[in-house]
Amino acid sequence: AYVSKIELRGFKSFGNSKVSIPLSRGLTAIVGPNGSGKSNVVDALCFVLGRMSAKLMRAERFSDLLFNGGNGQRPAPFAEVSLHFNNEDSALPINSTTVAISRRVDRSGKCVYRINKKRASRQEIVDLLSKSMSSPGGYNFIMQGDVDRFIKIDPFDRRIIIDDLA
Amino acid sequence: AYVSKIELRGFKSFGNSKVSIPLSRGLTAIVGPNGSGKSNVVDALCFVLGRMSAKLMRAERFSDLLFNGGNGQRPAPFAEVSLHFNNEDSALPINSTTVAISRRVDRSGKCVYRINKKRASRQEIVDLLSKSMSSPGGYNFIMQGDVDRFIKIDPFDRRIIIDDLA
Amino acid sequence: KKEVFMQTFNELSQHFSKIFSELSPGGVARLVLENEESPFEGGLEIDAKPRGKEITRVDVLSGGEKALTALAFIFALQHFRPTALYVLDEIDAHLDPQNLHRIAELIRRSSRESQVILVTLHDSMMSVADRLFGVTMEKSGISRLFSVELAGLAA
Amino acid sequence: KKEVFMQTFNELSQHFSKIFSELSPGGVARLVLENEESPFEGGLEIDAKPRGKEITRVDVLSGGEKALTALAFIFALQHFRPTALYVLDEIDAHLDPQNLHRIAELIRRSSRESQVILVTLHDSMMSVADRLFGVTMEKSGISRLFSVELAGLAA
Ligand SMILES: Nc1ncnc2c1ncn2[C@@H]1O[C@H](COP(=O)(O)OP(=O)(O)OP(=O)(O)O)[C@@H](O)[C@H]1O
Ligand SMILES: Nc1ncnc2c1ncn2[C@@H]1O[C@H](COP(=O)(O)OP(=O)(O)OP(=O)(O)O)[C@@H](O)[C@H]1O
Ligand SMILES: [Mg+2]
Ligand SMILES: [Mg+2]
Repeated sequence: AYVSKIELRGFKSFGNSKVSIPLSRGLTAIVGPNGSGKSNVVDALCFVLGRMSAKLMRAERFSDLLFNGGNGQRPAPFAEVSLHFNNEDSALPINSTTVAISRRVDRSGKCVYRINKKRASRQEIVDLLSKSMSSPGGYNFIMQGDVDRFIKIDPFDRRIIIDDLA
Repeated sequence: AYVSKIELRGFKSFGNSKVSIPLSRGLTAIVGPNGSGKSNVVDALCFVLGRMSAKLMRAERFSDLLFNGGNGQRPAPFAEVSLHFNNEDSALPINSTTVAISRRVDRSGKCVYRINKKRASRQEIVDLLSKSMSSPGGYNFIMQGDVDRFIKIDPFDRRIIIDDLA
Repeated sequence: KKEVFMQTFNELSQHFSKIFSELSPGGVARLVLENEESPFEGGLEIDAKPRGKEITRVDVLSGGEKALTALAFIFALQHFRPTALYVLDEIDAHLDPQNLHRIAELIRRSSRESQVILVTLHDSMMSVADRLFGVTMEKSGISRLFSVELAGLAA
Repeated sequence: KKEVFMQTFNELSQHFSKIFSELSPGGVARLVLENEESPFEGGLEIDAKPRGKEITRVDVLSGGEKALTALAFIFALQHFRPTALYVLDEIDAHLDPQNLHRIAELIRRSSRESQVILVTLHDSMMSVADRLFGVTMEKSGISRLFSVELAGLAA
């Protein structure tokens, strides 16, 4: 299975209109000036995959993930990210050729997850995607600055990486 | 006054032959692949200007600054760096239109400084160059990785920078 | 427990050495346990020998060489338990044009098996993409995303 | 003692705000003492507002914006007590092409007053140099330096 598109609405700098990003099955590159919103797309992926710590998405709390209105717009009432999968190979354990995962958070920080529009728990999403989307240690997601951390890591912590993998 | 050229011999990756780098009065850029020796030129400048800590030049001890022989050459018996100044404007407090500062270190770690070939103490070199070559805090030398440190610095340490300047 | 650790270590070690050689042609590197008898009492060091240089502890390498070695380590971790999607945000700072090209080629190869999303500021990295999106922030403070034609870029 | 500190702070502050505006057109930034009454009991924060965005503590900015702000701070420190020679080793990681260009222009301007040695991996940075040297490491492990003609590079 692969991600056919990402949809964002009200998430960080992505405003109140729905933004749709159709992905390649192979390599999709995202470019643009400093501060344009590239890492915010990465944060959106972390968000919809159920990350529990807002800090990982460079936010103090989950309500900081809502579009704050920027320069004179009205702030978003909620932030929502959807991940659409092509599941024709049935790699995802669900009886559907297209699978849409979404997560919405409102100003109070309350989250609602959905699988194909039906409400679901975070655990159901994690179970559905664990085999394809997450690796022990989360090393399939290399965030901005992670390489520098790997460069500076001390030998003991580097060995602990292996402990955790084993 | 400005630096007309830098000469290196036996210093880090610069081998046993003398290398001469004539500088522009304005902007001189140094480029090349990773690991080619660009930062070693910067280390050479730190060295000849009298830095007391070998660690600043990414060496455990001063003897590590000697060319280690690389792939099958003989290691250097000493490392020497010279800085040649055009002093026609007499900005350097010395009665000479050309000024050559040099520093040589041998395998035992013993250093010899010279001003225009005459032996000098490190303090004499520092006094001669302090007005033009060093700023409080040493901020005229931004080493590889320093910008990242400035990005990560916490507010207290950032304020201490000002304490030290004042 | 040490059994499981050593199995994991050995498998990771193989991946790491292989990937390093791809990224640093003619170079070799290996993971070294400080204490092979009781690994948990020591750390994990990396010995790296780029072509033409002596074997050294990784912390003696240049900035770019350290970055390349760290990337080989990261990719080895990824090969250990492959996933369907990889997201890489600006992993290419510190690399010279030749190393950027090798990293780009390695990512291009992985993208045949897995889906990869790559955020980069470098032309040489974006040129290996199947799809390219540009992001800009408007005066309104809203990020706009648009598709970019890849044909015009130098490969 | 606080007198001297405040004098230094104010002078540095002016340099910083001015340089930031040059690097981030339409943007403003300022140094902020956490405790203005007794500065030594607090730290030094940076508030930065790139064009079109709200004022934020610098740690909320993007990676490249943080780098640009740190560079403005570094250049302000350099302006505080100018020297005849500046040595800058790879200060340009994290910056997009437009920011690289602005940093290059700022360095070019400073090089009219002072001598600057700049180590860089980026074409846009080396293109503003008066002289260009290339370094390569031979199989012997020896670094070779050679002069490079600047005429051929895109400005
Ligand atoms: N909740 C929010 N509402 C509106 N804008 C936001 C919100 N959170 C973050 N932003 C904006 O997003 C921008 C940062 O975007 P991002 O970190 O994705 O940039 P980037 O493209 O990755 O830049 P770089 O190349 O420097 O890493 C900041 O300008 C910030 O003001
Ligand atoms: N004493 C020495 N004798 C011989 N070679 C040395 C010595 N000290 C360091 N080196 C070599 O110098 C090289 C590092 O050079 P340097 O740090 O200047 O690279 P660089 O061009 O700045 O690379 P980067 O772009 O990655 O920062 C290493 O390969 C190291 O082996
Ligand atoms: Mg970013
Ligand atoms: Mg370097």
